[in-house]
Amino acid sequence: TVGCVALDIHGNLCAGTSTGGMNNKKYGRIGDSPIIGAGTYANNKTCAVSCTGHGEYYIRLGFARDISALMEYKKLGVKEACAAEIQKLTQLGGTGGVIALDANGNMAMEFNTSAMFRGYIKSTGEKEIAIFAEE
Amino acid sequence: QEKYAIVIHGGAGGRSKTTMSIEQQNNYKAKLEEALAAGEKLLKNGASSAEAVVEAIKIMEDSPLFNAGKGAVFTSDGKNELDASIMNGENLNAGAVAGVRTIKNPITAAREVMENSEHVMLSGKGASEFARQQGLETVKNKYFFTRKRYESLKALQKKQRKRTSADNTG
Repeated sequence: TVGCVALDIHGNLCAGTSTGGMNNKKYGRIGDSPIIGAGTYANNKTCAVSCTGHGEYYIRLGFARDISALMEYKKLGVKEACAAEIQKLTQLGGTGGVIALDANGNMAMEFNTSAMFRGYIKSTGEKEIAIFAEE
Repeated sequence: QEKYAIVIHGGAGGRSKTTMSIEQQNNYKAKLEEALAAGEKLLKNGASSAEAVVEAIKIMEDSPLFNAGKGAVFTSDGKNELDASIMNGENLNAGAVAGVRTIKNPITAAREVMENSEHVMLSGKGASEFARQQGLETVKNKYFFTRKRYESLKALQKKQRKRTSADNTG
């Protein structure tokens, strides 16, 4: 799965996710990637979210929308909200990761696996590309 | 506001430094860098976040490194079946395609659903037909074939069929 979240100079957020699904899948199985609110969500009031991982768990949690709800109703920051949601994923037995970005350019790249291919660039010049958890 | 930012991922999993060579790591990092740079260039020039998201994802879809587009894994019947979605934070407009086999860049189809249909998600042959009508590039399913992913499917299927003592029952 690949994904991207972006904030443009007009202050608008967008999230996108694309996937080849699960190896050896049957029965027309579909994961969270194309499901709005599960693998992808964006709202200028809160954040833009793209997920990667074991889709069934993300669907059951309403993962991406839940992060937005944690920010909107519980007033969590984007990083805190993503960390809390990954905690829920872990407790449920799921694995994967998430990237998110709020309207102020604050971002999160959280995961409970040993690696997630990831990177970001901000208009401030701040930049990172990483693979493993310890990076 | 002149502030912009772009964040990408290329999938999460159980890889470790011991299972990936430095060359492999560098290949992944170079492709992530390329996707980020393409998105940033658009954002810097005033493009919308949706344009940047689609451009960055297209680069990763076109790479065999990631499980999307060209590097997609296989279904049990040996086909590549793709899903994608996009959502706009300004107006909560959204689009998605699921279970498509012939759209070269599924993220572009998701965007077409978002911007040029009254629906949120289209699936299967109908989604492919819609994409064709919108002028998107379609390919034969074999375009998505990669040896590495096919071998991964065969290895998994072989493992599933491996005989165990339970097979002796009855």
